[in-house]
Amino acid sequence: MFEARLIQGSLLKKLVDAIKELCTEVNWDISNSGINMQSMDGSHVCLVAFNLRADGFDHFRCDRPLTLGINLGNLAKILKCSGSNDIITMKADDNGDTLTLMFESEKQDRITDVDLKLMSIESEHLGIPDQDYSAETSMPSSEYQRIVRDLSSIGDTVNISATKEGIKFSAMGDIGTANITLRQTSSADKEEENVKIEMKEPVLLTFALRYLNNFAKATPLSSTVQVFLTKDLPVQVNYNIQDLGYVKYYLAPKIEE
Amino acid sequence: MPQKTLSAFYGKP
Repeated sequence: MFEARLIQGSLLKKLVDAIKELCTEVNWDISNSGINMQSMDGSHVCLVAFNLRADGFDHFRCDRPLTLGINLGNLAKILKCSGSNDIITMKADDNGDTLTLMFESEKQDRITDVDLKLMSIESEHLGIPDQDYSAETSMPSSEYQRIVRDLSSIGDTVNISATKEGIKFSAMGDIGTANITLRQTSSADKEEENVKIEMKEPVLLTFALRYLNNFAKATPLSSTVQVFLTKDLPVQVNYNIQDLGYVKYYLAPKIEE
Repeated sequence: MPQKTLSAFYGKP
């Protein structure tokens, strides 16, 4: 038996909206420590992982580890039936073929329950080691969103370089070129509005903007985002979900022939 | 520009 109650149900809706376009059919691994997912997009160049900790839920029960095969598009449709202040409860039996979602209004005077059919999904799981990064940048998630959106109107790919000058995003296309450089800041009113750059070695990598733009769909989940760049390795873009967990995106770099 | 799949960077757990 699995049962999880989330007072801030809108977080679940935002999480599914942040990942549903990259991965459609995914396995959620449920254990007594929480809910985990790892899934690659169809082309296998991008990976999405999330963790929702059991202690981030108002109530969490998982008697034995379960894998729930979920069509995220269908789950998103169901979550559209929930109100933005609803409390969401998820339930599944150990051998069941449905995930029950219950939406309770704030005043608990309206209750919706929906059964989502589960599926059997074969998925490839990758072992991602803890890496030493060449450069780690933390910035407001709205800033990241704006950079990748603005550069998408210039080109399809972006060069991201970290040097002691800062972190530079450059795009080139038919209409011209654009560079956006972020420098470290410390003057913002709130700590999360600052840009922090920790560089161990200069690094330059090229990525498809289409994916980086897609990662920005997680902006409503967190006020900050961390971008980890490592020489010759995928970029990691992390959004921490306060008191609940994280969603992380990985994207393979483009390589010169 | 070509792009390797993630399996080229990360192995099986």
